[in-house]
Amino acid sequence: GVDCGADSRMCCRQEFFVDFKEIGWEDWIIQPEGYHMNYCTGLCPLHVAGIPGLAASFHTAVLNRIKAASAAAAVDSCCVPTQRRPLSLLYYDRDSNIIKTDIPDMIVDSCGCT
Amino acid sequence: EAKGSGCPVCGVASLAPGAQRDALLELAKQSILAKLRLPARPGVPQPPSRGALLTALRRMRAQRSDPATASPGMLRDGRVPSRPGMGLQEYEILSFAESGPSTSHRVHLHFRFSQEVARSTEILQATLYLFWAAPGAQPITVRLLQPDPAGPNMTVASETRLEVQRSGWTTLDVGATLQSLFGQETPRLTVELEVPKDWGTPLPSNHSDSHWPFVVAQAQARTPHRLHRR
Repeated sequence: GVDCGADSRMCCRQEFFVDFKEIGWEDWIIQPEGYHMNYCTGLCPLHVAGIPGLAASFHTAVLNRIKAASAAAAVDSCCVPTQRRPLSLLYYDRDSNIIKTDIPDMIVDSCGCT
Repeated sequence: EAKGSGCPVCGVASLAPGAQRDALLELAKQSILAKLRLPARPGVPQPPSRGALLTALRRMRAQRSDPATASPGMLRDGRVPSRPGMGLQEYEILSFAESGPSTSHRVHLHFRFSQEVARSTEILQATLYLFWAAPGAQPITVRLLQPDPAGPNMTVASETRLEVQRSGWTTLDVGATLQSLFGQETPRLTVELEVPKDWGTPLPSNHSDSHWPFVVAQAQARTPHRLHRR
C-alpha cells in the first residue's frame, strides 16, 4: 500500500492519529494513549483498478496500458482498506470495572483499489 | 460519493482543514463508542486503590501461569471454558467488590456489571477471589445471591462451605451464576459470607486494603443470531 503525501491524488492511506487527551477521554481509557484512525482516500482510475496500492512492476504497467486502451465497461473502482488490525483498549466502564477488549478491524494498515 | 452516503469520511474531504479535523475527531469518538456498544462515554471513574489493582493483576497472572497451584482452597466445578470463538470480540473484566449491608458474622459484597457488556456478551469463565485475613482455621459459608424475579428478595444461586485453614487467597468459580445474571435487568452479583457468631469478619478491614475481593471474568461477544429462511 501507499501512504498519502502532501499532494497525493491516487489511492493511498491517510494517517490520522486521535490523541485521547485531546478529546478529553484520557480519564476513562487507560490504554492506549490514542487511536490511529487512518483512512483510504484518492483516485482509482480504471487502469489501476483491482491492484492493491500502486504496483510498480513492468508486468503491471503493461497490464495497465492494456486496461486503459480497452476502457471496456467504465466501471467505478474505489480506494478501500486492504489490510486492517484490531484496536486493543483497556478502559473503565460506568461501574468503574476495568475492561480489556480487542475491537477487530479498527486500524487501517494499507489501502488499494477495488 | 455523494455527501452523507454510506462512506463516513467522503464528505470530510471537502471541508476546510480545521473543520475537517473536528469532523474526523467526532467520527473517531462515534466509531469507538459504537464498537464498545456505549451510548456515550462513561462518567469519571472511581478507580480502585493502586494496591488493590496491583494485587489483583498479580493474582490474575499467577492464576493464568499455573492454575493448579495458584492458591489454596481452589474451587472449580470442573467446567472448561468453551473455546473462545474465532473472530468474536472478547472481553476481560475486572470488578472490585462494593460493601453491602453487613453484621459481625455476615458480610455482603456487591459486584456490578454494565448492561452494555452484559447484553452483548456471554460469559466464558468467571472467578471470585477472596482473601481471608483470619490467621487460624475458620469455617466460612459463601453464598452467591441473585435477585428473585418474582419479588424484591434475593435467592441463593449457590452455597459453598469452606474450612479455611490459614490466611490467604481462595478462588471460587462464579461463571454459571454470572452467566445467568447477565441475562437479567440489573447484572449485579451479590456474595454473602457467613461465619459462626463471635468469630469476627473473615475479610480485610476496609475497601482500600490491597487484598480487597474482586471478580475476573472472560466474556465474548454473543454470536449474532442468523435467521435461515427457506
